[in-house]
Formats: sequence, C-alpha cells, structure tokens
Amino acid sequence: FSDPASNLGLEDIIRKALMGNLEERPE
Amino acid sequence: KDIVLACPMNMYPQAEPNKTPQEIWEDFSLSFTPAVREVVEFAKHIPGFSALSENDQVTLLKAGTFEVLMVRFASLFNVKEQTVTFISGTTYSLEALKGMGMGGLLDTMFEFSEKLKSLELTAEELGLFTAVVLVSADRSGIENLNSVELLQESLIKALRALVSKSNPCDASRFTKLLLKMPDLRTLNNVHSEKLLSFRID
Repeated sequence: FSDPASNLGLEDIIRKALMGNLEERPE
Repeated sequence: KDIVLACPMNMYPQAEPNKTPQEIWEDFSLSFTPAVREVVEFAKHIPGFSALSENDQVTLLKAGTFEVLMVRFASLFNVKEQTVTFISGTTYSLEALKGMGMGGLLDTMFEFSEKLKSLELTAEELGLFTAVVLVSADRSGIENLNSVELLQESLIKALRALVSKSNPCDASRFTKLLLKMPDLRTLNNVHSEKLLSFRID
C-alpha cells in the first residue's frame, strides 16, 4: 500500500482515458 | 463499525453499514471516476501535453489529479456557510463532518478554498493555473525531464502574462497564485496519507 494513487485504481482510469484519445485519432 | 469517506468526490460521507470495505471502496471509485476522466480530457487540451511521452503523461496525471480536482472543486467548500457539497448534491456542515471523525484535512481544504477564492481568478486564469499545477516537472518518475520542464515554463509564462494583463496594478497577484502550489502539494500529501490509512484499516 505504498502508492495511494495505484490503490485507487487511478493509473488504470488514466491510461484508459488517454487511450480513448488515441482510438479517436484519425488514421 | 461505520466507515467514513468524507471526500466530496464520494456520493455520501458515511458508507452503508451492510457493505464490506471492498464494496465501499469500489463505490467510491465509481463515484470519482468521471471526475478523473474529466481531468484527463482537460490535460489533453493543454497545448503540448499530448506530445509528452505516454509514461510522462500518466506520471503527471497520477501525481497531479488530486491537486487539479482540489482547484476545480474548491467551490464545493462553502467557506461562509462552513459546508461541503458532495457530488450527490447533498450539502453537509463542517461540524457534522467533524462529528464523523473528519477534521484536519477538511480544515486545510477550507483554508485553501478561501485563499483561492480571494484571488478572484477568471475562468481563463483558473484553467491556465490548473494546467501549471498539472505540468509540474518535479513529480517523481518523470522520464523526459527536459520536455516537461519546457512545457511547464511555457505555461507559467503564459499564466504570468494573463494574470498581469487582467490586473496590471497588482503585481503580487501572480506570486500569490504561484504560492498556492506548495499549499496544494501539502494537501495532496495529507490526502494520500488519509487514503493510505483507509486501505490499511
């Protein structure tokens, strides 16, 4: 439990939200 | 025993007594996820942010999301009325929240909200200040320090110009604003300790 941000699942939410942008990017 | 998560990003400060700590944690996660997604969307609109490496984007967001949310939702802390409005729309008095065992952190959040409000920032200034808060090159784990520093410098420069333009007679306003950053960092640390203690409990 040394990283509260990871415990919150924050990294997962952030990565998914950032990737959402990549998916929307035109080819 | 009652579990209290008196964070305005939660629906209600007190959890339902029949829920397990894991379920309470999952409910809390569901309630703050939309706000975190909004921070990510905000970051994507900062010119130059998307050009940083993906790992640095994640590092900055992981480290700075709480601080961005604190600035963004400072208005949930009504200093005059001494109340906190949760995202469910329910308002609680500071006294009631303290009665649930919440104290020091909420007091510090009120103090911060009051100081920020006293600066009477425009929406544009607040947005740019939030970008400066997020793009902080001194977060641990940054891989390409030079890129983050360059972006941070350009944002600070833009903020200085904007603040000076909107209030040319008050040269100290920009300094006062930058001094809110260490306050936010302290709040972030105390908040992290709080989260940590909840998980350990």
